[in-house]
Amino acid sequence: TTRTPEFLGISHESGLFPESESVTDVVVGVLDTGVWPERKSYDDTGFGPVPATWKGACEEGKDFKAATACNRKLIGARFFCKGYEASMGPVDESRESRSPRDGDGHGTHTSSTAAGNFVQDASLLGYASGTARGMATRARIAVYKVCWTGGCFSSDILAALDKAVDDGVNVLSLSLGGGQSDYFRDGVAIGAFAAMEKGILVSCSAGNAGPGTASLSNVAPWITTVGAGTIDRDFPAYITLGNGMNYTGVSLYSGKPLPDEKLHFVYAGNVTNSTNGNLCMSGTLIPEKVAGKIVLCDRGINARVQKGAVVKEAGGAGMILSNTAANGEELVADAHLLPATAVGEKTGNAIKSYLSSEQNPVASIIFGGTKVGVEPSPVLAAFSSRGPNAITPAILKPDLIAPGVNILAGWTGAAGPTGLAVDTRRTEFNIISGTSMSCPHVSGLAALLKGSHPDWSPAAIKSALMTTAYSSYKGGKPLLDVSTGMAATPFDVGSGHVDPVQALDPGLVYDITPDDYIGFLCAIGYTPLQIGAVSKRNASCDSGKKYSVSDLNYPSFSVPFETATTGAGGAGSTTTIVKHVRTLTNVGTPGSYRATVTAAAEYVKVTVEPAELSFKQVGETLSYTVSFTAVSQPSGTSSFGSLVWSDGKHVVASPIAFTWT
Amino acid sequence: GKTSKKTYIVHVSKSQMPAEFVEHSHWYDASLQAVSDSAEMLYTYDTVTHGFSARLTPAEAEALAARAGVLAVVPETRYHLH
Repeated sequence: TTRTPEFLGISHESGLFPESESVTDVVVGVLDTGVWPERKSYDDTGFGPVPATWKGACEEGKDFKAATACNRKLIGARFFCKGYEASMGPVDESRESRSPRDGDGHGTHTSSTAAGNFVQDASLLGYASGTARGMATRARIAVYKVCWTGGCFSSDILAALDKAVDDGVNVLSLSLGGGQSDYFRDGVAIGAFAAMEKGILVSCSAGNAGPGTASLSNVAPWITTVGAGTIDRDFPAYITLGNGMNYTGVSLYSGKPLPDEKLHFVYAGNVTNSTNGNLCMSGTLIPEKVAGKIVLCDRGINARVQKGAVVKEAGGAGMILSNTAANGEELVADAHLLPATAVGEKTGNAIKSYLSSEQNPVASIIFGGTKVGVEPSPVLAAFSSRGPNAITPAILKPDLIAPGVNILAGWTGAAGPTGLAVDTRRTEFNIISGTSMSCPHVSGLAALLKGSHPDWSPAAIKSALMTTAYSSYKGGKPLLDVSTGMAATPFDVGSGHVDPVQALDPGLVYDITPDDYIGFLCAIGYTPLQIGAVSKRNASCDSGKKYSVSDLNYPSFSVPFETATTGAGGAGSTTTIVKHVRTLTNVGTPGSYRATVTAAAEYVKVTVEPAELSFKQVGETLSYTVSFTAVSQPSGTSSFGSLVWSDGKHVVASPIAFTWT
Repeated sequence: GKTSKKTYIVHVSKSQMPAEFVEHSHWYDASLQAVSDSAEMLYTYDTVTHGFSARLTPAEAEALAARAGVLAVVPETRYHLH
């Protein structure tokens, strides 16, 4: 990636986060669409021998030869398609490779984001130019191709996880999801449990089903669930209408610009015979009414870049793509095939108003290239999936957010940057968006932490990433949610935006053992069979013991209250007290930490006992009890707060989410 | 339909393998053959879970789930890129 290392403070220029040579012993396993191994991101110059513990392989296919594909950087490449082929029929080798080769681009993008080597003079058609690099440039990469044109099947994912753990990966990165299901039915959750037991951190994307609530994937507590935010970079495009009004959108268009004079401008909904012609679906535009004009299309249903292709095919000269309420003001840039720009809902409505009021509307679009230093940033992406956690409401998810909007990283040689069949351009890099892009940022950062602290458990690394994440801008104002323009909540950003420099030295961590997670499974009422399916253990819960989800030593707090159903006063008449016990482990220098709590609502009170913890040595553990006292509220109410431990140098922060159901 | 096959993940308790088997894969094969004449096994799993995946009819999956040592028989899920 370009820019995100600077944005995250880990660029070598900063000198804050020098990568230790021990990172070369860390292997990041990426389950995705495979890899385009010829990309410079996988150059192994300067890498020593493959770690002796590595048991992986470079599987061959017609177009994938181990001798040339794998090296000391890309140390493993496997593919898994038995499940896919059993359901969908044989892989169509005229369309995709029956090998680890990535014909899609997604897998090359994610693996190079996590751990790609330095590549100078990187850009997409001149946009986002700079030196591209992954988060952990010295880590090794192993790819496991599990996604094919028809999807990613759980039998293949489980087989890949089985192999990856056997092979000896240290971090697993999965930018995929399958909706919401119980952990014992979820192949990713099951695979991640075993990986966690072996000391492997598993980072997964939260999903792109935002801004709707309870839209998360990959919410098992042993997984690190990553949402997406923007960085301080933009690709502006400037629109001028015939009435003199100017608007700004975003675009990655790179080609012949529009003529200097303004062009005729039409709304797609008015140049179609189709009821949904405003969406610029294939074959819905009337060429005679579109030819040579700029067309305004509404976002939704079909791919954004496909809308551009539809306008181009109909003879249009350019396109303005308007967000609807579903996306609000979020602007995602695309490398359109014709001069085109995306605009937010408000701008789109203003432009539509002009189109409907003007008899002979005209417009122009000028492309502004790359702009950095955009503020505020980060801002939560509208598409980023949101809590509450629908499977286990008492575990707060997502865990944190990371850069996931307009991310430049490596790309396949088999498809153009739009991914459309008609796109014959080939680029070494592409700029795309999604929680798929934020997840490998965290995977790579976890690899850096693993290299610096080889003895830390996956839970300790996750805790370090979470408790040092920031939830406000430098001026103190809370991180914003682009879908509302308002402050993001812990249901949106979890602990906040990852801050790897702080995560390197978190001071204290909330550690969790595999046995603790078994207690969690007992707490959520799993039967011995279900626990066995998740954990492979013959575990039975102790009938004499009271298990509670709040016993899990999680680095954040979710406190679901039940709304009082009795009492003349209704809501507000009943007070409930919920207690959580947590244990902190000192991973820094000896010191005394004091607790500070905040709660946004007056009907919630948070107390911590003891309010001061003094650690005398590294590895020492001390426990505290936090009590949440709340007056009953109407069902559907939510409120937020935070608990921060600090010794004056370290800040160990946990978000708190309260809900009433 | 009742006769159409789809993929299931079969989770087993490895420690409950009957004594007459030496290899787990033999136990898996025998379990599968006991419920189906034609079921094909896709993968066996031995690290992140114990068990196998196979193409089964719903009735075969149900019969397999009732066998000793089987923890769960879960229909395959399709995941998508984010």
